[in-house]
Amino acid sequence: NSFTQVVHSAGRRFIVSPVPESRLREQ
Amino acid sequence: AEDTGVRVELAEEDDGRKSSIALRLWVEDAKKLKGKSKDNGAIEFTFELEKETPDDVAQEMVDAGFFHESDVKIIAKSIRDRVALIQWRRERIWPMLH
Repeated sequence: NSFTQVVHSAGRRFIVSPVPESRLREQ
Repeated sequence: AEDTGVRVELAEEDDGRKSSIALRLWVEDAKKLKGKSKDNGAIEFTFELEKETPDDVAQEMVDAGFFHESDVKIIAKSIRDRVALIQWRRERIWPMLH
C-alpha cells in the first residue's frame, strides 16, 4: 500500500508500515 | 521479558523449520528510549536465526536512521528476548506437536 516504505541498509531490507491502532498500547 | 518499550512480534507464523523468520518491531513507549525516535511505524525485517545476532540488526536500524545510537542496546535486547522465545518454542513446543 502507499503507506509502506522500503529502506535498504547494509544489504538488509526494512519494510516500514503504520502500526495498526489496535496494536498500540493504551497510554 | 522485561518491558523495554519496544515491541517485537512475529510478522508471519513460525513453521518451526525456516532458518530465517520475519519479525515486526515498533515503539510502544517512546519515553523508554534515550534518543528521540522518528514516528517510524512498524519495521518489518527478516532475521537469520543461526547467522545473525540481535545486536547486528539493532545496529543496522541505527545506521538506517530509525533509532538513535544511544538506544542500540534496548533495541537489541527487545529483539533478543523475542528470538529467545521463538527458539524456546521451537525446542519445546514443536517436538511435542510432531
